[in-house]
Amino acid sequence: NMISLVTQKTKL
Amino acid sequence: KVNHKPRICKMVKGPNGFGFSLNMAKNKPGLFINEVQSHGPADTAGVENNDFLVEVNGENVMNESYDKVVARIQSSGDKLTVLVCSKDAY
Repeated sequence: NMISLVTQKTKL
Repeated sequence: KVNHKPRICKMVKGPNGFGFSLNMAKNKPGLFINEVQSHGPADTAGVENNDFLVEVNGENVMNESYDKVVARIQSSGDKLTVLVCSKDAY
């Protein structure tokens, strides 16, 4: 599951 | 069928921004895009979920920090040009 690996997220 | 070629996508900011999220994943190189807003600017320009970001406004950002790339996009103004490629191509 890719989501669990996400460490940074920014809505642009 | 998956298109492995890099794509240049030009978009103009809408009421909800450019319509995508920029992500960095733990233990993985590169920055990838998801949460592409259906019919939003990025979607219309041809950006797809899980695309990797290669260039922002003609500048290669593959070796830049996450924060710097986000700042680059945020300071782009109303127009943004990105070069993206599929996860497999990356």
